[in-house]
Amino acid sequence: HALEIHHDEL
Amino acid sequence: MNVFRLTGDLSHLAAIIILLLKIWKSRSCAGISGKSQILFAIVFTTRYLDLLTSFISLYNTSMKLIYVGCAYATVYLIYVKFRATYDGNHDSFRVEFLIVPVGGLAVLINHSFAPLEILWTFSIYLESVAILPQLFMISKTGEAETITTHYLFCLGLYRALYLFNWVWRFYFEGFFDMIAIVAGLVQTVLYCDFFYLYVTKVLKGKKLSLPA
Repeated sequence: HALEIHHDEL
Repeated sequence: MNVFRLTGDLSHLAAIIILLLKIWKSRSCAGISGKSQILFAIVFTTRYLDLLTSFISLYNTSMKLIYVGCAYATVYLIYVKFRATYDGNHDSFRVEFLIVPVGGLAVLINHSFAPLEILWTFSIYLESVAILPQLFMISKTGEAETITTHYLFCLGLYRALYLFNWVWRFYFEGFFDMIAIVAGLVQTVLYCDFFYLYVTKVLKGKKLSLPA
């Protein structure tokens, strides 16, 4: 599975 | 969350509110680039599609909703409600020269070749140059209302504060996002000339006007 990328910034 | 990130977000919010209030109170969008505002609406729309897929925090979700809502409200005020005051002749920057290369770059250089991720990358690249139509308009007319310069200052300050935030996060969390950092640097550099004029003129009570 493709890595899950988290963008926590606005 | 650190102090730079929070003040950066608040500065961004202040910029957006200043612009909305300026247009609303003066019943006019003279001197404001509608094209830049459309680009910002595209930026927020393509970046915050993750509202539908992931939840980070109440702060995160509410700020995203406010940013998107205000962006569309600003576009509505410029192109519908106060359309008669919109200075289209001076807002002549060709946005396709930004959108097309930025779209190409987002497809080529991204963290992962997935639709949402490419759109996120596109929004990061586009945000870094979205203010260009506004700066172009000011250079064309040779002046800007003081309230417009406050808007631009808050918008530039937000990105500068994010740079400090990334330095902080790199040292204390080992976190860094190369795409966001490079685009953020580009974006901040674009404001440098304006920052100089803001400090040397506007803060000394003079109107921002460029030499002919």
